[in-house]
Amino acid sequence: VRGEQGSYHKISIHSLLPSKVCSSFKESANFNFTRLKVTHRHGPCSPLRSHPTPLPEQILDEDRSRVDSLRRRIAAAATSAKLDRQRGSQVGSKIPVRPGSSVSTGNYVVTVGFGTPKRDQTVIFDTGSDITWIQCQPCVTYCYEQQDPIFNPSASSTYANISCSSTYCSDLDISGCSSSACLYGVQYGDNSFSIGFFAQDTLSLSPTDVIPKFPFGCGERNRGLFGKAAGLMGLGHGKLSLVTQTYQKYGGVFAYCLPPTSSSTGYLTFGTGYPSSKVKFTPMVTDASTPTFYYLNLMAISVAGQRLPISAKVFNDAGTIIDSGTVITRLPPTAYSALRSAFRQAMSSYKTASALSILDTCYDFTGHSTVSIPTVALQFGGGVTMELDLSGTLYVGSQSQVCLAFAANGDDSD
Amino acid sequence: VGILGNVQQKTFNVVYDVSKKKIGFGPGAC
Repeated sequence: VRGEQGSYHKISIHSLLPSKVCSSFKESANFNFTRLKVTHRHGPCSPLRSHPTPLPEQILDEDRSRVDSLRRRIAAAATSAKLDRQRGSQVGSKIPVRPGSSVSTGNYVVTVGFGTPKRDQTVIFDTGSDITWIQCQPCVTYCYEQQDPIFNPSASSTYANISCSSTYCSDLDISGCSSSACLYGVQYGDNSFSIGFFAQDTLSLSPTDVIPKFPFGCGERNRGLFGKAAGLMGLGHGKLSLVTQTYQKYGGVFAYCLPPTSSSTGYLTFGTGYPSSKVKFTPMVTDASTPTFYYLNLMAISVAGQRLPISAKVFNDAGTIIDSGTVITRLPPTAYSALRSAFRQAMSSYKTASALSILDTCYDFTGHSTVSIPTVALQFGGGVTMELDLSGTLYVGSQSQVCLAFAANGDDSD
Repeated sequence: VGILGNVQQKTFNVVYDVSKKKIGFGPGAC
């Protein structure tokens, strides 16, 4: 219900709480474009659902590691255009792993097929990194437990290692060489990592949408917070990402919808056939020193229909990236302070609750059947306004701890 | 750097068009 006291969501408390039952998005029978089902990796719709489900604060703590990694990477790029390439000679022993050289975690997964015949692998999809990788047999050093059978490259008739002399190999941030086979390494902000052979094989996004000779990492030494996912799909803007590698086929176009709860499903599409109704566009900005990331221009924030008094310079100085793998939006402190103040004022009739990890504006809705939450809107360059869904405004720990789902950076220049 | 995280993107059709250098948002998509 909108329009009360400006612009508010009026909702049932129960709609905020996660369900234990999957409520799948209704799919039309036929699409003329590639469409994958997106699920939250910890929810009941996920093929990877784990027991026990991580606590909300655990997910936020992992998110803090990812954001620290993003900051380090962007800061490092500002002083050094490119990381030195290192050469090693053995899988898992000579490739240097560098904190913050890439970024990971993320909570949304899709299932795609690798090899011939294809083997389904459920992977995390991530617009904040480039390299697609999966765990591979024989797991020369070690693999973590995953839901799907671990991919066996020797059983695929189309698998081939990439040569050390290939441009694919020189495009890797971290690479090595073993008997002329190219080795890759990725390490993420939470110290998760994958190391193995950089290879090519057929990637099946759907039964009819097949990408031959797709370059990906075949991981022989993998460890970290990937849950039971088989690996990761890199949808960044860099040379080796799925988006760039399929540019001729899909024109560099992809789209996704992240579901409102962990018990519902969304989609990931490739190509121009995405659902186009009501879509408004803002300019995509790129930075040569950090080509992986998609930047956009955040200009202003509104709460309950009232634009907050934040100078555009505050947003311009920092810059903004969009990332499917970061959970909570981070704002310059000046902007976050204004948002928090306006939100707290609009929520002054509710009992406050203690902070939840990085979230400092929380409410206890115990005893309430419905609540009214002020709408939050983000305004981007080109006059595009994104009025957030309620699921995009709040982060629910429990009914007694529901928090504003924003956090601040360290300082305005961060 | 500011980061637009995945909570805030929920239910939007988020469109990346690298060739036209634009990012789109469509509400209520899922």
